Formats: sequence, C-alpha cells, structure tokens
Amino acid sequence: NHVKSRTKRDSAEIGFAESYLVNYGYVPPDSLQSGRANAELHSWSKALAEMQKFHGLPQTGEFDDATIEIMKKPRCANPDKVSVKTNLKRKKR
Amino acid sequence: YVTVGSPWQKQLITYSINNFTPKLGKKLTHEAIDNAFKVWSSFVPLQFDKVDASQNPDIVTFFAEGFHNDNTNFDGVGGYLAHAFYPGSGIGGDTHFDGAEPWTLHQGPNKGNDLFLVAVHELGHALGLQHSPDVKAIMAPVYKYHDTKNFVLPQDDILGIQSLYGNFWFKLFDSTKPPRRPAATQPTISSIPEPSPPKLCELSNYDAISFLRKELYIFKGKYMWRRKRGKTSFSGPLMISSFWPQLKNGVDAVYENPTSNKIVFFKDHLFWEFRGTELLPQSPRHVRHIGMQNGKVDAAVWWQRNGKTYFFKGNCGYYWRYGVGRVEEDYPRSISVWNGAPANVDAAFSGVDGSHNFTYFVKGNKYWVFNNWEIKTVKTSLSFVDDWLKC
Repeated sequence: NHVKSRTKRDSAEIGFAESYLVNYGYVPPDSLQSGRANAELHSWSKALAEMQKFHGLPQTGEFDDATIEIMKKPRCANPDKVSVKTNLKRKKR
Repeated sequence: YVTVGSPWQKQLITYSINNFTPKLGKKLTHEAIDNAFKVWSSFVPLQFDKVDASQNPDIVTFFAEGFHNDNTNFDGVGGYLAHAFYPGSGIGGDTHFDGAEPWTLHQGPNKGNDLFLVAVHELGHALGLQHSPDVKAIMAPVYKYHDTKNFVLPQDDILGIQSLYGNFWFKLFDSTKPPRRPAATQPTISSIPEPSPPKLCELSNYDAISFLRKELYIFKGKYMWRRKRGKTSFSGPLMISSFWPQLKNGVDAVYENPTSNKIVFFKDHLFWEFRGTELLPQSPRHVRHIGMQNGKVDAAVWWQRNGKTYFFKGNCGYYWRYGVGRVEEDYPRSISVWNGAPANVDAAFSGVDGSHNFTYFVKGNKYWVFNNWEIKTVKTSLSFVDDWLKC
C-alpha cells in the first residue's frame, strides 16, 4: 500500500508528508536517511497510521488525500508525540 | 488529553508580553493573551501575574518570524502558527507566535487565525499539556475555530489541566484550606481570595441532590461530592465544571431520567440536558420551553412509577408535573398534596439502591421520606448528615 501510495503522489508531496511525520514526532529523524528508508517502509506506514489516528482520520497507512489535506492545515509547532520533543532541547532563553 | 510529568510547582506564575502583532495592535494583543490565561485560571487554582519582561518572568511571550533564537524556525504564513515550551526554568513555559500569520481576534471562522484561541492552546503547553487526540479539544494540534465570544473550554482540556493542578492543589496544600495568596506585587483583578471549598459535613443546606448513574451526587456552590456504588463515603469536593464545564457557577436542581438517558440540570431560569457529561443540542434553554413561566426550579425528581418528573419551587410551595416536552396543563399545584413534605424544599431525589419506592425531600440538613405508593410522608425531619453523610 505504502509503495503504491508513494508512486501515486509526486515526490515533493511525499517529501513534505515525510518531514511532517518527523517534525511532529511520529518518525525518528534518522529514518530520513535514504539507505534505510526502504527497510523502514513498514515503520512509515505504521507512523502514518498513528498520525491518522491522532487526527481522527481513517488509519489507512497511506498518503491519501484526507491525510495530505490535514497536514497542510496551519497548526501548532509542538510535536504530537511525547517521545520526540524536538523543541525541548534548549533550556536557556 | 496528554500531560507532561512536571507541571509548575507553585501557584503564582508570572508572565510578560514582550511585543505585539501590528495586525491587532498592542491593546488587542494583550487582551487576547490575558484572556487566554484567564481561561486556564478559571479551572485550576493558579494565579497569573503580568510583569515586565525585565523581571525574568516564568512565561515569556513574544511574536517573531523565521529564526528566533530557539531550535524551531517559523515558516511564514501557514504551517507553524506558534509553539511553546513545557513548564520549567529558563525557556520553560515560553510561548512564541509566528508574526507572519494573519492574526485576528473575534472575527469568526475562516478569518485568519484567532490569537485568543491559539494563545489558549499554546499556554496549555506552557502549563504542561501536550497535544490531545480529541479533535474537539483546544489542545488538538491543528488550528480549529471555536466560538470566542462565549468560549467554553472543552471537557477534555478541563480534565487535563485539573489532572495537573487540581491534585497539585490538594496534594501541596491542606485540602480544607486554599493556599494563602502571596502578597500581590500589583493589584490583582480580584484580590478577594477564593473561598475555601466547603466541608460536606459542615454544610447547613444543599443546592441539589440526585442519583446519577446510580451514584449519589450532592451539589453545593461550585462543588459536588460523589458517593460511588457500594460505597458509604463521599469523594470530593470536586469542581462541578470538571464533569459539566457549562455549570461552573453551580446548580439549583438536577434529576436523571434513565428511560430517556438524560441528566437535566437547572440553574436560575435555564436548564441543560446532558447524556452523561455530553451536552445535548439546544442546551441551555429557558425553562419556559417546558412551560414553566418563571425560573428557578429548587428541586426535581423523576418517578419510575409513572415516568413523570416533578419540579418544586421552594418559596411558593408549588410543584409541577412534567410529562413529554412540557409541564402538564393543570399545574402548578400546592405542595400540600405531598402531605407532610416540607414546603420550601431544597432538593429531592429517588432511586435509592435502584428502587423508586420512596422520594426523599431535603430541606436544610433534614430530610423527609415520602412513600410513592401510599402517597404520604412516612418519616419526617430526620438528620441528613447522620443518616446519609456518615459524618
């Protein structure tokens, strides 16, 4: 499914969606390294389903229209997932 | 809701608004952010004092664009609207808004991003809430318009913030007394300290009493106490608003109709219908919608025997019978029909241990027992405190 949904979409949208999953804590940042990407297709699909669940969308695990649409909506920059607190590294103002 | 493990460990939290968005100007920017703080402080015992940025406040708020000295650059219109750091020293609690966004205030949906709404969300982070998967919650990650003129903090957010600070209060301070307010560095809006939550055993009267989902609830002021099934003691006080956020100012009467699966609260001239804690459409409505010309129902009780609900108005000693949708024609009648029951009753309930053979009338801290089948009072003026509260 994941490969199919990726081929349907242009690479810019895929790139945007994958950055979204990383930015908001659904996928660890190092998953973006191309060498590993294929090995982790399953984790992308799983991460996508997790993001869809968090946002009240059908958990297809695919880059479908509803998912891309909600990814484009203005939102808070804080991550959704507790584990990856990208904006909490700093302590000093 | 999702919380962080470490909320603020104090009750007085200072903040500064270091600049403003020219799209709203300074006054509206401050109004939006000040009111956002007030939303949270109306549900938890936190006090927010605005100070100058030079006083090293706990929460610094400002507008910026692009890179702004932390590790999350803003990205122009859309995308990131703002972000906030969770409670802690230094940058902890700080809240940054993307100056490039089309900031508006009270302009309704589809008109830019309402600064008040985004500020409520971001300050939720600054107080220790993470994003919530409840799409109705203000802590949902994607911007969504909520009515800002009559803003009601969604239930999920109330439960979240009270899970951080409601216990914090009782844990940190003697639960019978509110924390002593520190000398305010500048006159606060209302320097009258919050009255301490009442002690159930010391109450001389009650606003409303009812079995709800087979648990006995007692309501007084903004607080309620709950006796779970099979228990003899009550838990509480809890804020009524922690279950029913629309009722943060208290209730006059309440009843549950198990057949329609509705819980109905009365306050002044309005009534609210809930399914559990979910507010049903059209609520609140004026009591004249159910045929009661003027307001303030003092007590309400549903009868399983005939499926009717009875409303009592204390000071005039009348009662109404309510069928489907409105009170019945030849009502009100004098409460003397309930011979032996007290005239200006404070509360009434039935359904003790699931049976509806008796109606209990409560006035002050006394109660009367009315037999629903013999249509007469069988016990009078007993001590509610001794028999029900086990004080």
